[in-house]
Amino acid sequence: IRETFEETFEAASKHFEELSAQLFPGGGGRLRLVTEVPATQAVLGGEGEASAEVESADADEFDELTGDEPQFGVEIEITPAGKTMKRLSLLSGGEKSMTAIAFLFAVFLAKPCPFYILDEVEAALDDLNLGRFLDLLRTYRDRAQFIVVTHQRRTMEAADALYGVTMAGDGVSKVVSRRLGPEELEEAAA
Amino acid sequence: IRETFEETFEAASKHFEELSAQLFPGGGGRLRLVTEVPATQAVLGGEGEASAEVESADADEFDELTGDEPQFGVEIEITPAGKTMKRLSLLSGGEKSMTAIAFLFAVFLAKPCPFYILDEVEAALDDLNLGRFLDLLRTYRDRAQFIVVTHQRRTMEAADALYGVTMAGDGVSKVVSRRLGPEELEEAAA
Amino acid sequence: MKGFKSFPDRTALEFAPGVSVVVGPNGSGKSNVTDAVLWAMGEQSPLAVRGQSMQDVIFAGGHGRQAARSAEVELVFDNADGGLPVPSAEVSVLRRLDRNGEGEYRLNGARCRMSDILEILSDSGLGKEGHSVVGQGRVEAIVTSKPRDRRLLIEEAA
Amino acid sequence: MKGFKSFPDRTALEFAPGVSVVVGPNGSGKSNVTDAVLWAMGEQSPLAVRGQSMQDVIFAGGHGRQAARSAEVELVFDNADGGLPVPSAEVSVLRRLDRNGEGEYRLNGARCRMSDILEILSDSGLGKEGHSVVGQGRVEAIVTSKPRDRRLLIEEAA
Ligand SMILES: Nc1ncnc2c1ncn2[C@@H]1O[C@H](COP(=O)(O)OP(=O)(O)OP(=O)(O)O)[C@@H](O)[C@H]1O
Ligand SMILES: Nc1ncnc2c1ncn2[C@@H]1O[C@H](COP(=O)(O)OP(=O)(O)OP(=O)(O)O)[C@@H](O)[C@H]1O
Ligand SMILES: [Mg+2]
Ligand SMILES: [Mg+2]
Repeated sequence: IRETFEETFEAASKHFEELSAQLFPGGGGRLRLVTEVPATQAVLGGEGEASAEVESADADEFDELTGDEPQFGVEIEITPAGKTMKRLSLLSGGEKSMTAIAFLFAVFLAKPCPFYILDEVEAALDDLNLGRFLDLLRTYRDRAQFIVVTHQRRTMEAADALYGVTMAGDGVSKVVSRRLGPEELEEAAA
Repeated sequence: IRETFEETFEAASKHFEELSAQLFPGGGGRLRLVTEVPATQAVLGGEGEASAEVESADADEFDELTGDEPQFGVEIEITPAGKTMKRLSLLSGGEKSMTAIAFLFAVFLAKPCPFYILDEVEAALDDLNLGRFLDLLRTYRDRAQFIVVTHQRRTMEAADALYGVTMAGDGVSKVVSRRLGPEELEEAAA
Repeated sequence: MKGFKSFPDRTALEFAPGVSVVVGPNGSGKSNVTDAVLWAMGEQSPLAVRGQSMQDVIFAGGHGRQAARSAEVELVFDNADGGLPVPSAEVSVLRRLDRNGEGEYRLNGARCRMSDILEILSDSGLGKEGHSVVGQGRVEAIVTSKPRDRRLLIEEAA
Repeated sequence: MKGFKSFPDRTALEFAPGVSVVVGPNGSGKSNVTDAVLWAMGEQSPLAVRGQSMQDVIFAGGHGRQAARSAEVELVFDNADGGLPVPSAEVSVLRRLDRNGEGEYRLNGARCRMSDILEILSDSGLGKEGHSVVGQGRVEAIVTSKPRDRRLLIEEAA
């Protein structure tokens, strides 16, 4: 059941626009296809200059890697509320995490995998953003298996099942698991 | 007031042994000087084999960088409680953070800087380890200025002064600060 | 898994549908579970599972426990919906590695090549880019990576 | 600081002795303060302050705010104990950068070279290794770095 890159990218783009508006209320974002071609610096699907310049540093490296074949890349643009769109690198830790989460879920909605493992992906999020991330999990929990490793109490509260890992004094890990009904969750999170 | 590298390393090593025993109760750690010399793989200050082998991958790179001059490095060994000493890379996120914190404070105790800025260094720590980190801050707060950026309530509770940063809808940051008496802290952390 | 990192004894984890949350103290073994899944799916770089050589994933011993001689991880997928191109209701992917560096892959118990495993998994987007597994401290990588890496990620999902 | 990242207007932060805790929502500007201190101390790599070119640290404008033409950060140290080799009770280190890439350093108001600043700071261990400033997501770097980088760190403190 393989779709082409173009079809998946189209769908992921559309979902990314919706998700970034949801995760950055008052702001937004989008995905953009860019081509890194040494001489012509062409850009597909959007305004060319800023991104062409960004890729030119890679141009020589590309020549060696791919010969004459133009290479596609996916550029991410994010505009948090009230800010002008700037370099991705300048975003804060929490903003970068939210952007990555938006991207991951956008690809998921375009073409779901049967399971996802998310190891402490919410470590940098403040309370407001953590809530937005947990809402995503709650919204899509029936469409895939989400295995989330965390230290955060609120993330535990979103669980359908809880897996407790402990290590004894001999360096051996042990796992204990429980499916959770609502009352049990309150007790576990206490 | 410059000491030699040897003097500072000696002091830092001693502090690191104490701190790692404190931060990894039931475990321990130490610093070791290693020399990366292409042909002879000599190791100073301790058992040689494991580390010499670790450095051999760097040997060729060293030849180019430094010619014939042997390069020193500082190797960190950490043994969390109940485990055998293994590669640093295999340590968990929280264990790596605690190791880095032990190293930083060991160097601080050997040769204090006037201030330290710690930006979300406790993000990977569980409750128990967070407590140990905060105890370190409380112990040494009179010997240097510690500026700590955090999202965690318990870290806020350790503050002598609190600085709140906010951003308005125009992308402009604003700072409000308060020195804290004990009653005020309880209210701020609520 | 058995003999993998901090799991010397055979440990079975069954994940229910929906959101499964894994909790525990620092260093207890949570991310080792993440590494196990990534490894069983064919991860080739020891660095991706925090090792320097691939044998680092074999249980190295602890107080009163001897080191293991091999590591083994088996992933069992529910294939009732036929999502994987294998004619069985359950698909088992197994990877094993010995201390002397000898390893093997098994599909439903039968020895196969790693490329066979990768091919089976890639149909569901579970390929070598491994984008469905986000390791600890790795979430920001999507944002700091090069545009063409993200494209590879989408291609794999496609 | 003034014109630095998300601080277009002159903002003064006075840090008391002991533990000062900086809090606020994601993206509010906390790490920008960390960047400002690192930058004023002579950081040469734009990547260390999350930029691609050094001009990235100049306020780029927001809704209803125009971009700034320069960025300036001043650090004022209490030198009552004579810890810094400068004959004044307070030592001011200032760094400024224009959009066209022209920059300057000032020590107690007088123009100087970056190397002068580095020399003054290095006595207190505040050198270009910058080990006293641990950036966001950077704490594990001490553990993942090469042994000789840690030696450089100790040398700088010495
Ligand atoms: N081959 C091995 N044999 C035995 N123990 C190992 C092996 N590899 C790793 N470990 C141990 O497993 C521990 C790391 O476990 P893991 O990374 O899963 O912790 P974690 O639960 O994710 O913790 P954190 O919350 O800090 O991220 C380390 O203490 C490490 O020494
Ligand atoms: N030159 C600039 N001009 C205007 N705004 C900028 C500039 N550089 C960075 N910013 C903005 O500053 C914000 C980042 O701030 P900062 O990293 O300090 O956040 P933070 O408070 O540390 O958040 P977190 O808790 O997520 O780490 C980003 O939204 C970024 O767009
Ligand atoms: Mg972990
Ligand atoms: Mg920050």
